Amino acid sequence: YQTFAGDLKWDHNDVTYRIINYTPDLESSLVDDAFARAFKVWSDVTPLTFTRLFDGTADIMISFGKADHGDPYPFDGKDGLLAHAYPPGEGMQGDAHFDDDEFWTLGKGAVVKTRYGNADGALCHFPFTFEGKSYTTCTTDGRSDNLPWCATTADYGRDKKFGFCPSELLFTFGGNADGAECVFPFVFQGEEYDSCTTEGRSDGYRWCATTSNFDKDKKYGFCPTRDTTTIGGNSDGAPCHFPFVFLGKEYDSCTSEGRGDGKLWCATTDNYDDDKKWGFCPDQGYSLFLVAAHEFGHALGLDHSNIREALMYPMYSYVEDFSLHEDDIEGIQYLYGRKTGPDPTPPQPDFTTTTPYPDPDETDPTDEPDTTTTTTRPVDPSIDACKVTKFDTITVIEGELHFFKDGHYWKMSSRSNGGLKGPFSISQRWPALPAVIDSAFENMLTRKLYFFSGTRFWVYTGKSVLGPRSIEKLGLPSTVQKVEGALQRGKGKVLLFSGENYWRLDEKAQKIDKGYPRYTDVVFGGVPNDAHDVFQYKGHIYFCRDRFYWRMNSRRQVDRVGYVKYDLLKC
Amino acid sequence: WSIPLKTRFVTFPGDILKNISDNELSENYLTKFGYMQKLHRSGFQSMVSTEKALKRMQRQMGLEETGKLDKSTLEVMKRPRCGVPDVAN
Repeated sequence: YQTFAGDLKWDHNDVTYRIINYTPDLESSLVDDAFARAFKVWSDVTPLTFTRLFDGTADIMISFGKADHGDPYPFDGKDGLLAHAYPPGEGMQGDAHFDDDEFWTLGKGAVVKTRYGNADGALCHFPFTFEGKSYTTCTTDGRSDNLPWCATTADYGRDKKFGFCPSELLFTFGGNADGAECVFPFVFQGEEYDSCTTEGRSDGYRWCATTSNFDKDKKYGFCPTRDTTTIGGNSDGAPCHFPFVFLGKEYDSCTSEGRGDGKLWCATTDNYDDDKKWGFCPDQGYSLFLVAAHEFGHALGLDHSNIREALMYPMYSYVEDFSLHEDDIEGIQYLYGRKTGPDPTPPQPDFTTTTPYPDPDETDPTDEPDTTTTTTRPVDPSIDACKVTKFDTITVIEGELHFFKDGHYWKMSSRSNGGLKGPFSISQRWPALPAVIDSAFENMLTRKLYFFSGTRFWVYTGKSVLGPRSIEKLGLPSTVQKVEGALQRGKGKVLLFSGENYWRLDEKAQKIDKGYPRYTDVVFGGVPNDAHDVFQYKGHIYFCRDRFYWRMNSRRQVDRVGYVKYDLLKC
Repeated sequence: WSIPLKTRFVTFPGDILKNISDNELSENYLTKFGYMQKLHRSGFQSMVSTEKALKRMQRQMGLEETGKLDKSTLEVMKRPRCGVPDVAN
């Protein structure tokens, strides 16, 4: 790692930040969340805390801009330079700028968060089927109002879950119209416009009037990026037109022909040769979280590292399960020291109302909405259970299969196969629990819920909790580092699995029965002896390893091996 | 059908990115990210040769230090990255 000359650093640990503007590519809540998570990368390993300001001057001012954006270092269009940030100090020092000619995502393509509809703002599920046809983008099919929509589950016909996709016909952002939708046509400087335009602006952002006459009403907003819009080019974000003609040849998909840089592009009219209208095709985009975490490293005083795997290496590469490299940790701790004492409160955006995805079982539909400003921990709606390769634990609670992963959980009703719900926040429903749950089970008679994490366990009865207590108190040996599965066997007896062994717990006595541990493979033949989840569901016992499960019937025969993703989550 | 298409590069209107030669790209990259300058103890700044600058860049990026604009160096130069210079000014 390297630090800037003179070891530039903040002289206080309570660093403030402010988000000046937003990108049209991502819903503002996703941007807020990406930045909050990027700061948490650094606050997890240092005594630093990050507080968001909504006005005034913050230590770290964050903005999106294109090309010449008000500092001496212009951006360069799509790809190439993604962002830059200044080392700590007064004025522009400490600020972070992101190139809005990039396509900002969470690293794996467009993240389309819906509005309205009946899916509570869930993300689009691509592909989805509607009337026998598969869709990989939002569509206006089936509607007469031209509003793009998507299904939020794989099959609209089965689940009937949908929402509307970002479009200028639904809302705008920024500007002075409080998010009102565009009105087309609108008049600007005597000219009539039928679509969003960059005319009249030097920053390249697409805008529209939200009344029929901008010259008279002066009401405007910026247009959100549709998932089908082109990026850059000269078409103001119009969608590709297929087929199109380029140099006399017809193209049915995006092409890199004609370009020396290999980037995929398309025409936005039927003939490029005649109209010269074009744009780049949407791609995987760049993870705003990863780029922000890197830039905030600069804003805290770290220069570029020459270790390829380090976050502070200058090149972008997407990693699915990000964790901070030892080199980055050493660098930031050289400047600010280690984190000491109990966990400080992690950076959390403040917002009015409750989390975007309250657990419906925990809320009363007759409750009045809470309009007081509360600080709540947001659930990242972009976390997709279908993309989780290995859950921390899977268990049945109140008849529903629960999938736990890194502070979140999803649930699936076993009664109606009613689809997956979530993500929900573990801390909101069971505040005493840590983010990672190794194992859990519910006593069907007492309704007590047992949660295991590492060498500790908690018992929830309704909203009251006992614990954490050490698993040694149950009689498990100190060599057991975690309980990986739990199976109820008869009245008050529970089998606890760890490694290649299992123990039988007498729940009433809160003690392990004599004669244990036993080898798992001796009693449960044919299942992996390193399963990390063991649970019972619909009369079968499931042993999971990574993305697979081994299902055992009541005669202890393995009768099926399958994918968690497809068979249990119904992805 | 086996005759390859003859690629023609065109200039796209409104495109910030221009078709530039590899050498131009390299010079721009080395200059922009601080590899061409050398700061002397006196505080005086001077330019270093392209070969030396390339070696500095290759060392920083964990590439073989050839001092030549080889394929792997060029590939790294074309990758998306942070705009903060690698060699502090």
